[in-house]
Amino acid sequence: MNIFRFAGDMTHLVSVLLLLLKIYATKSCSGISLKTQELYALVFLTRYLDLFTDFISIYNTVMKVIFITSSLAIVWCMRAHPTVRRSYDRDQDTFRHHFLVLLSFIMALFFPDLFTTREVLWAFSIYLEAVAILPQLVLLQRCRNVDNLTTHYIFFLGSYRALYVLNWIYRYFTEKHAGRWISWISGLVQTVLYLDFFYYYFISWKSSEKLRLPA
Amino acid sequence: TPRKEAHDEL
Repeated sequence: MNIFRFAGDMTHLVSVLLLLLKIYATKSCSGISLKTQELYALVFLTRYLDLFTDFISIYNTVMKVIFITSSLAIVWCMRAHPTVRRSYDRDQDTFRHHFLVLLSFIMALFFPDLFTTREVLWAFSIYLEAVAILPQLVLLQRCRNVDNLTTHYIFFLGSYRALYVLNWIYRYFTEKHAGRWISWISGLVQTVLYLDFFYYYFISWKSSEKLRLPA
Repeated sequence: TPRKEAHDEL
């Protein structure tokens, strides 16, 4: 494991902790897209199917368990927690995320690495994750006042895959490990989708004002 | 193998 990969995993972990902190500390999920959280839960459930079959390392297993349980806990909180669910902006979070699931699944059927159940589901999870942030970014444009924890959460969530891209570049030059083109392309698409947000996040940080995405 | 390598990533 190289520093980029480890930094990417830690960044991803921090984003999850920031979201849990926001929901726990403010007892509110305002500004958070339930649809993006549901898509991420689906991403982890379909990507980590080998959790019980292939043991890679303690670290690998622990991280997979953390990501699966936290994403399910957040979806549960936003749907069922008596206090938190009331702050969910249902009428603003209207992205048709079912189309993202359908599109990713069709892509995985046509472009898996291997045409086996596990590889098709793995490719599905990779394609889906690339677009999973869209409902959240759309919601962010609609919600004017989003708290800082939420913007930091999105920043770290977007940064982790960018660090993974650096990890693949590093591995390409050091281990001659070409990596999987599915991961490369999806990881690049995923990171590009955040560029707009990163720009406004940087502007808001420099001018120390609230982050505002243009309408 | 590249496949296993990729699967050790999260």
